[in-house]
Amino acid sequence: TVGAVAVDREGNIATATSTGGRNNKWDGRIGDTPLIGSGTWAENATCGVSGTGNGEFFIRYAVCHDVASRMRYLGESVQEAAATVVEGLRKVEGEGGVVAVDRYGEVAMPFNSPGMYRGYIRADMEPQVFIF
Amino acid sequence: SRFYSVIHGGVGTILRTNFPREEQEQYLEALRTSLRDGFRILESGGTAIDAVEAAVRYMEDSPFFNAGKGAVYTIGGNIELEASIMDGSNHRASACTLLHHIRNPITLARTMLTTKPPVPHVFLGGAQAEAFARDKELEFVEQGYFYTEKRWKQHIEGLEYPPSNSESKGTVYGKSVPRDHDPNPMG
Repeated sequence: TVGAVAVDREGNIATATSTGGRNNKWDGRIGDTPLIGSGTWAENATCGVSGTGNGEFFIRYAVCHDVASRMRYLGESVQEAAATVVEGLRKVEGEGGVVAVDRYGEVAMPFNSPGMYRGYIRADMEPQVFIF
Repeated sequence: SRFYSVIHGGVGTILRTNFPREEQEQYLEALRTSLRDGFRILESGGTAIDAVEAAVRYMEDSPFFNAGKGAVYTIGGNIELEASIMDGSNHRASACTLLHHIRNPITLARTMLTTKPPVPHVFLGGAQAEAFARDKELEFVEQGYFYTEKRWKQHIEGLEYPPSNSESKGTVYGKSVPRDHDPNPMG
């Protein structure tokens, strides 16, 4: 799975996610990526989120929407909200991670797997990229 | 003038010690290029929607990631792709799934989001999604375009009943081939 979240000059947030799904999934299986709220979410008031991992768990726990909801209703930062949701996934044996950006440009990239390909960029800086 | 972009290329199950440094650098460079593609749009005053489409589109075209070229196989030996996009300024979203021949699923989702007159539905799948893409003259490819040796090997190794010719590179199996009905197939 791949995904991106961006905040533009107007302060608008957008999220995109794309995938081939799981290796040897059943033909006809639909994962979390195209399900808005599970693998993809964006709202200017809170954040944009894109997920990757075991899609069945992302669907059952509405992972990306949950990150935004924690910010909206609990007043958590994007880092706190994303970390809590991904840690919650781990507790139910759901493997994966998210990338998220809030409207102020704060970035979160938590994951509970051995690695996650990820990176971020801001004005006047070189791209920052990571695997482990 | 504050604008930002963050991307991911999926989660990895491989340990650092089993991941050659040279291969790691190839992945990192692909991530950098994706970030730059999206960020260039933001720098020039483009929208966040334009930026995320560009960033994801690059990764769909790269054989390193599980999307577009380089995607994993289904248990039946097919490529089935899906994508979604959401605009945080107005809660508009579009998504597509069960795609077999669309080179860039994210561009299909983006086209659904912004086309005039508006698409009345958020989520299209299968034949109807591909018919919409054909109507909008998006790029179609054969299944073989998505093939990579690495993904085919993962597919074969994960099957309980692999085909007799494991070098068949994407051959769709006949219905007589027994299927693995484990709800959590190896992968």
